[in-house]
Amino acid sequence: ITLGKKIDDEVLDELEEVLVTADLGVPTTLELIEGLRGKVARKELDDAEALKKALAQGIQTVLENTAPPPSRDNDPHVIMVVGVNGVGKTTSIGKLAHRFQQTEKRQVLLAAGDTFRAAAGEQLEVWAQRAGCDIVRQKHGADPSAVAWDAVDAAQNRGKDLVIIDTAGRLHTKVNLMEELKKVQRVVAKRLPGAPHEVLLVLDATTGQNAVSQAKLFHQAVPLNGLILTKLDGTAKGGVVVAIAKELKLPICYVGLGEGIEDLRPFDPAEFAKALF
Amino acid sequence: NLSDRLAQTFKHLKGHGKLSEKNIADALREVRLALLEADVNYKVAKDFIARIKERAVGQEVMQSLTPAQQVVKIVNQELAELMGGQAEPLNLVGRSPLIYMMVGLQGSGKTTTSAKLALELKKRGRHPYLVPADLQRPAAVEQLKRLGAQIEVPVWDSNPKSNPVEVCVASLAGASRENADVIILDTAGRLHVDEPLMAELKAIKDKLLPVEALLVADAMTGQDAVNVASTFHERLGLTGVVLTKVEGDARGGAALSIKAVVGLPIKLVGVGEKLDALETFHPDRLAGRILG
Ligand SMILES: Nc1nc2c(ncn2[C@@H]2O[C@H](COP(=O)(O)OP(=O)(O)OP(=O)(O)O)[C@@H](O)[C@H]2O)c(=O)[nH]1
Ligand SMILES: Nc1nc2c(ncn2[C@@H]2O[C@H](COP(=O)(O)OP(=O)(O)OP(=O)(O)O)[C@@H](O)[C@H]2O)c(=O)[nH]1
Ligand SMILES: [Mg+2]
Ligand SMILES: [Mg+2]
Repeated sequence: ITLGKKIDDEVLDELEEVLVTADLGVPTTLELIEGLRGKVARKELDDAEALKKALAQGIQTVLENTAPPPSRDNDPHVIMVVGVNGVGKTTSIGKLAHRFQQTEKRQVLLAAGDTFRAAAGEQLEVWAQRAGCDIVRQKHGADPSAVAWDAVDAAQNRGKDLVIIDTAGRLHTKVNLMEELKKVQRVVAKRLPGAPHEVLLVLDATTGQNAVSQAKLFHQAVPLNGLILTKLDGTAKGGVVVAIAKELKLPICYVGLGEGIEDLRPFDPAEFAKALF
Repeated sequence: NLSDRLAQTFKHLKGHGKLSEKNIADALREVRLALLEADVNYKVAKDFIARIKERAVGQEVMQSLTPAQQVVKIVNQELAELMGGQAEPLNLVGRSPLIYMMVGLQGSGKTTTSAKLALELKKRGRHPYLVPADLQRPAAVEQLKRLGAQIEVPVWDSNPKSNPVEVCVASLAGASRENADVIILDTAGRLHVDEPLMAELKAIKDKLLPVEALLVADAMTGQDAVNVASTFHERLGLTGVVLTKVEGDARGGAALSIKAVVGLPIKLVGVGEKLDALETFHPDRLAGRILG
């Protein structure tokens, strides 16, 4: 759309459409475009292609100006995975377990912290088998905090150096469920001061502006350290993470690119920014 | 909300009936922002604003003592018209057993909704039968079996070594043994751009001839909603949409977009994780939450 075109209102409209359609949201899109108005006026950006490149760079910078993810040299390092229903928490945990064991040579133990949803424990069990790691489960309906406690306990007894806690999907607007999440965190901290060392929010790339509300409310309940953006193998661009990175300074740690155990990659801000266009 | 924002836009008006072009432009911008914030599709919002503009420069607003309220009234009317009047009911017409097919992206709520639907039909005096046609996702068959057990609805014992099309065909015998009159096929989540998997859905539909092919879509879906719904509809021929996770704070613009572009009726909404959390769709309620 931009090759060889001069910068005029039509070009600006087109770029606005591209970014809003990529789920960046209007405020973020306008901020990014406004931010380049000076350069356009001073003819430092002479055509539409240059403007597009500058926008991509601006987005990349926002995504890079985030807090660094916590160091993982705890023993055991405890990661808690949270998010609304169906976004890909359990699947991402399976992928992470595989990645940590294969490429980082860690000894992973999974905690089946979703004791509510039908067959949630069974689902995580399959992933533990596929990743070749341990899993701690209790019966359906058990207290998730008890499972988390048991898992940290088991990790120390068995010499596992990385624990990943799966939690039940929950809408961020449900106060009692957010309280349950806080309790899991408190109980884990009691069992191992400093834990959970890392809390990751899983976001579905098909989600629109509601992701901002999700990030804000989950962050208020249990301070987040980073995001996992799933289902980027679809046609949705996941642009809402730009607003989240800007407002909450949360880094996107990994992206999910499919349903297989290998379909997880570290986030690349430059690649992501370019793909939005 | 939009009413407040429009009141703000017009609060500097001296007297009445003297709305300038700028006033109207400002008002339209507020409406557009509200729609995009609510995840209404970019093009749908653009077309919608064009319609509002036509009416906004007419007598009803220009001569009004309360132009802000008039604009809100017009927006609400146009939204209501777009969403359609009543929700269209489930199709319960046809030779028994009726077949319902649940399709959609990964994680949208198909399995849970299948069970909710079975419970709802049971309450209406029907004999539902659940078919776990997802042989892909870990413990998916088990998930539907557990849900079926919770509501005492029989579930086909899918053969994990088979394939989804064969499972659906084979399940008819099981349904017949239970004297079931509605069979609900729960399919695996898939991307609309996955050719082989979309072909698989088409094969199931061609063989089983469902009276309902429902797209189960997440209420928090963003701009991609139209893309997903159009593709599923073009490839399969859908009869309706079930919107899930509606009880959250997602504004639900995806629903408006799907209705506007693809024209499919939203038949039901999922309003919670429990199996009784299924309601009829209320178009006017959605209009209200889209405007915020
Ligand atoms: N295409 C694709 N599908 C994914 C990805 N990540 C997860 N999924 C699928 O999304 C669906 C939901 O994944 P789950 O891991 O069960 O999601 P969850 O957040 O644990 O769900 P709840 O525990 O029910 O809240 C499954 O069908 C997964 O295979 C991804 O990166 N790409
Ligand atoms: N809050 C809320 N959660 C829901 C609703 N409907 C389904 N869920 C939850 O959403 C998550 C995903 O539901 P599933 O039924 O497993 O979704 P699915 O479409 O079958 O997923 P795949 O088979 O992996 O594609 C589960 O945690 C459900 O409990 C709803 O209306 N509200
Ligand atoms: Mg899960
Ligand atoms: Mg399912």
